[in-house]
Amino acid sequence: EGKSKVHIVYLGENQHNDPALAVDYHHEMLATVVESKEIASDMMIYSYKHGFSGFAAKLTESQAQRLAELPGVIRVIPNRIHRLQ
Amino acid sequence: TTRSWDFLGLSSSSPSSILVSSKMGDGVIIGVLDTGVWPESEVFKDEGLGPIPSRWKGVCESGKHSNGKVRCNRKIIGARWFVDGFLAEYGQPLNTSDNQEYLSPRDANGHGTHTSSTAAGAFVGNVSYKGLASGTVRGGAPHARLAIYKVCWNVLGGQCASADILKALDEAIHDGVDVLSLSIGSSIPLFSDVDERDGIATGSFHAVTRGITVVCGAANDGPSAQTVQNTAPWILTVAASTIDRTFPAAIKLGNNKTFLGQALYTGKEIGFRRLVYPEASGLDPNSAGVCQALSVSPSLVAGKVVLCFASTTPRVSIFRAAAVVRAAGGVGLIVAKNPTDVLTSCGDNFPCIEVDFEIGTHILFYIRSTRSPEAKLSHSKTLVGKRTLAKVAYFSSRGPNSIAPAILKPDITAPGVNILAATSPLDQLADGGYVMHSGTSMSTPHVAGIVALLKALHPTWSPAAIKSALVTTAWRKDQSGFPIFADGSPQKLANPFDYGGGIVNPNGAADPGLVYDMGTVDYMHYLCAMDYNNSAISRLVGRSIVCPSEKPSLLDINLPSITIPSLRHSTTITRTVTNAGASKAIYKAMIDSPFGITMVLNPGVLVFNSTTKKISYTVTVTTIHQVNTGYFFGSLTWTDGIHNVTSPVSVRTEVLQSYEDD
Repeated sequence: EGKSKVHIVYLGENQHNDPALAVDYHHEMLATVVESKEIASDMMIYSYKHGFSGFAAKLTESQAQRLAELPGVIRVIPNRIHRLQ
Repeated sequence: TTRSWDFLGLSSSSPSSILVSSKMGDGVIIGVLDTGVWPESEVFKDEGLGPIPSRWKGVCESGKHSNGKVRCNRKIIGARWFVDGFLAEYGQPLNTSDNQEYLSPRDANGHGTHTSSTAAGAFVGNVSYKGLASGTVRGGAPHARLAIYKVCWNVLGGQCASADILKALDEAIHDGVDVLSLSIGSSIPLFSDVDERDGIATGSFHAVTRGITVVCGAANDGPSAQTVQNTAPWILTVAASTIDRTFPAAIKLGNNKTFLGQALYTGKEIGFRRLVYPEASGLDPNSAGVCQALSVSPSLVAGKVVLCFASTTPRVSIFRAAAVVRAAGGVGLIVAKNPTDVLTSCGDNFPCIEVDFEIGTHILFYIRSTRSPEAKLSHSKTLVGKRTLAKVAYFSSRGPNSIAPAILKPDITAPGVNILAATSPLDQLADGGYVMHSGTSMSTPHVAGIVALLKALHPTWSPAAIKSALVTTAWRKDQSGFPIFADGSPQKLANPFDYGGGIVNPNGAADPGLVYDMGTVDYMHYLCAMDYNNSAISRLVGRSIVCPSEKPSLLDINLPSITIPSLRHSTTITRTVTNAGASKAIYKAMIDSPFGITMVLNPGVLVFNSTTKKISYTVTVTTIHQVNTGYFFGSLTWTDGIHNVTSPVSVRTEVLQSYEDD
């Protein structure tokens, strides 16, 4: 429970025309499962705001689970490693 | 690339090549997700290039430290780096104890410099690798621009986090790239097409629906079946082939017999020296001569040439055996192994010549039957031209597609063996800033460069139309009509699971006649057929989607190929072709049915005019087999006498449910 790992919270096609609005939306969504917007900002790694919507953040398993249950979230999935070919 | 573009018919001296008609890809922007770039390499000079395309919205991030700073020009118009997802997982700072790395777009590994220069590098003459493969290196689209997205880091040979890959894809879509080249893969078993752990399938979906072609490698896990990666139908998946170039090196024995092996050895000829095979006493005399277990003393091999047999992991075996022989004072190594295409220098130009088991056995018999066996080793030569047949590379991953076997993968094949291109000066194998590498990493940017040429010629073509043009015009035979083989154990005639449509034919793809086009609706059809739920599909495509109550068939996805993994009696599939040539055209069908399979077309003739640009047809496929079979292969070609629009056909009969890959 205690250990945070990078997760990708995928929200699908971007519903915001303004990338800044998408970023705000991502922070607000993350803030709903942590204590504050400040903590959410610290946990946030990336906002995906142009071609699609979502974010990457360091989450515990229970935080990832709670995010996955929010409306609008398609999936919350752990980060993984790829290799050169 | 000193030969690969000529092999593909894109010689700069040929006026009929699309290299000329496309203005070498001028105006097209290729995004490369890789290990970064070494911008000072001569291949990235921007002489002769006009202003940066006005639609470009990307940036050039120079980096945090002075020694890693990167400056862009009119060739490299964008350079960014994404490491936060990787660092968050692995901890900071980046552990580069084994290899140098820069927190900037600068490429320490060399892989990204190799791939980006292959896609869009400028012409640089008089390049060779230690005297071999000499010629002019260049990219497929020498006037296209490069946008570099560094997402892979020089740790354990090059690693990339899916969070970083997704971020780079998100930014690349915003920046305005036309083509994306990703020589990146994961491992089997695959994640689903809508699972972000894949990182590539989801991000590339959004790129493709915005008209950006995404080119990915098929991976290097061949020749085993079902090893192909990056299998989503919107991705253009690339297998690897050899080209019409080899590097033979002669081995002359004391009995005057000469054998040819292959090597990257450019040192002096090794005159006649004593030839030894480390033979053990006891029940298994061959155990001491296994390359990967070679243990030889100076008293046995000093000043001599050693023969060994590699039974597994040949590349590792060769490096290890060469190091052992060299340390013991040996002057050369002959490695008998299964054919694997790939050659690597054995370090400091130590002569290690690779032969197949047949030649190795001949040499062994000579050693065992002669009191004082001797061998002379010549340096390698570069042999180029028609007499050298191209083959699907041994390592190239093979279909069928393990997620959706009805979706043919790989799509296409391009040169990926012993490709000479620019690298980072930190690359330990580099010779003057250039190196030879092999892999589907190398074939992928070949196709990305070709896509850039096609984009320049046909700016309105969709990614699916471009894929269709490549697949239906690909070469399945060489110039003399000889079929293409696939390396494996044993070598065999190549089939669609080895090479997709075949070896890419850029000039043919520029004028394909007909294309099998697709858009977002077709990809939704695929996602519904794959049983992904309505809400996930709706979110993915950005609007409400309800899959039809009767599940669509994967067989009806409008692909330029037909793959039926489980045919019991008879099935009818539908395709729609779009005329991409002269408005008035009549196409007739030529069917080469797979063994024991009948294919009936309706209609059998397609008539296009100024009002009819798209026509649908059906193919009814029936089997006569009464048992579960393996795949049989054939083709369906529409021809108007000028264009041949060929779809590869693969059919497996299953009268009983399959319980394994039979």
